Amino acid sequence: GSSINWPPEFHPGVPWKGLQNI
Amino acid sequence: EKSLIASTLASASPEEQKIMLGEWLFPLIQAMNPTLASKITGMLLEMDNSELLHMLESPESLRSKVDEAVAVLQACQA
Repeated sequence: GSSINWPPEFHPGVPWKGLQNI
Repeated sequence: EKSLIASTLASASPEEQKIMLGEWLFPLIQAMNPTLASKITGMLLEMDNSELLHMLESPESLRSKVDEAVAVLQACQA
């Protein structure tokens, strides 16, 4: 199937994509 | 240590609070599940900060949430 973009992965030191949803 | 975490969070913006909680939680989660740690952390960060703080203070609570997150992720990927 298609790739799933959820959940946004968290990597230390890298801006977290999930912040766009807050 | 608890009050330090709480006071540090209180002085940060909502975005900074999530980043800090993620930075604190990630190594703990990575120790439990190195493969899915990035996704588990991202998933747990969608919860309330108060719940995330509780997980930082309670290894049992963190482990149960990590187990839940792994089950959800595996269901999504199946």
